[in-house]
Amino acid sequence: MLEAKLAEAGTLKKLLDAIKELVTDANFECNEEGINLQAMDNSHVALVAVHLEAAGFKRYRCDRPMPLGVNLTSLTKVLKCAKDDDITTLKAADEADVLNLVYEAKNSDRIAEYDMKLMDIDSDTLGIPDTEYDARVTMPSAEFTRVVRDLSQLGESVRIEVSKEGVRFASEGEAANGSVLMKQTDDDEDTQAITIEMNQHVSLTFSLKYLVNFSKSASLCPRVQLMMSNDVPLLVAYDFGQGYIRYYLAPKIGD
Amino acid sequence: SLKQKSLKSFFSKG
Repeated sequence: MLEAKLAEAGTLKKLLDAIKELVTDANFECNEEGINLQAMDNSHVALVAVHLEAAGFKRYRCDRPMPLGVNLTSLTKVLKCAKDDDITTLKAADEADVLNLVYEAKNSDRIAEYDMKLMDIDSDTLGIPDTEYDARVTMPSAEFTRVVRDLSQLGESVRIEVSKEGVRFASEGEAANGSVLMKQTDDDEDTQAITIEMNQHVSLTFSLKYLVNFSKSASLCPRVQLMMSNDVPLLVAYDFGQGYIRYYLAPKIGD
Repeated sequence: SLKQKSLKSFFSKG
């Protein structure tokens, strides 16, 4: 069986917000180390990988590995019934077709209980190769959100170029072009810092609508990392205290 | 022109 007690429903809500527009159904793979989810969008352009560590829960017990097939729209509805600071317990028996969610109010005696149907999901888990990336950019997640949102007003794609100068995001639209250069900052310790580690110059083009989607994870984590090598998928990584959410995005490449 | 690649051409089925 699974029993996982989270300090706050808000963490799960934010996580769902960050993936629900990319994927509709996903298996939450539970084992003694924690909960993992890997899912691709319908067009096979983007992949999201989530990990929640067992140690990050107030209480965690999973006797044997079990997949929980979840419709994310349904889970979003059930989570809306929780207050952000409710203590939240997820429970499922072995071979169960129901996920039980219990919300305990922090400052009152309210206890709410919900049961949600689980489903069988055929998921083809992809093997993601360990990659040595040529460039790693670390920046405030809010800045990343802003730049992709701004450029998505202009065009469909963004070219991301990393050089010693900094990281440049450029988009060409029918009516307007735009580019944003973010220079490396001196003070690495500053939470507003932009740091660039680079073996070689990289230049890649991606669909902006996916990046706008990924950037919703800014609510989970103040920093984001972009990992890039020429002609391979971009990795957008948000590490928060209890785990991580990582997105992979296939590039657009010339014929 | 640029073509959108699929992730399946980069990642193997595990």
